[in-house]
Amino acid sequence: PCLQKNILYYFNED
Amino acid sequence: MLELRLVQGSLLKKVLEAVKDLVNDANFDCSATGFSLQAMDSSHVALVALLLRSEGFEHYRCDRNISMGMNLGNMAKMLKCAGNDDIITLKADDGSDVVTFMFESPTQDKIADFEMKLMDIDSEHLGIPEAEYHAIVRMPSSEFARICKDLSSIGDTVVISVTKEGVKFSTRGDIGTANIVCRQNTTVDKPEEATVIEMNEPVSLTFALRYFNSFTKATPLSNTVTLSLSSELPVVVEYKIAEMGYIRFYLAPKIED
Repeated sequence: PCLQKNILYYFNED
Repeated sequence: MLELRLVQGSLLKKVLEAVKDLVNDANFDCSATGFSLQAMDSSHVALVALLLRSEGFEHYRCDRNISMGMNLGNMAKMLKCAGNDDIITLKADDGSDVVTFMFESPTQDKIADFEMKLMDIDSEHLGIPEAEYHAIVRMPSSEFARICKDLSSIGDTVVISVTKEGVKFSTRGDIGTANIVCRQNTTVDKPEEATVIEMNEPVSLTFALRYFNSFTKATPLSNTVTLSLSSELPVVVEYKIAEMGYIRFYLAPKIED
């Protein structure tokens, strides 16, 4: 089972 | 006042075809640097970043930075009405709620203008840090598209592993498994046919294939694609747009639970 990471986990709002 | 004249209008047509299925609505930002877009897909798993530099336009007038919210499906519909050889000009007046696309045939015997309503889009702009990647793979974009298409008929996810042996794309599904290894190959007739692997350290990451298949809609924009992989970051799938800029897709990996 794999968990799909979210892009917001890596990049923050400017 | 905004006026951008793009002699190679087909580029903009191709850009829209590449992003319209991934993102529904997005803000196009216009500044002295160029015409750009950053948007996430609705599930916030993928992000697309586009830059068309101002120098790539025959005429580029952007009096002040503006952000224009557009429905990409509707924009694609309008741009489909432009011929492949047409010159495309985008025009918008300050404070206007519409954008005009003007299409000129190369011989100037047909001139069309299409006006599209703009929309207010509340989108967050993300900071994408400069990063060192564990591995960078450059390969023919058509080859990458073929691999993604082939593997998606077997499984839903792809494991991309880069070692000194090469880059391996693997999947598994109900009917079986598949592994495709591409080795570095720089002894080709044309540089765009080469597979070039720069590896600082081995890396292996798992991704949902359906996103890659969506990214490969950008294949007509570039003969080559670059995959930048790091175990701590989303993969970057970059298609360079000759003389103008790039379209980059970022995809968050799947992590073992």
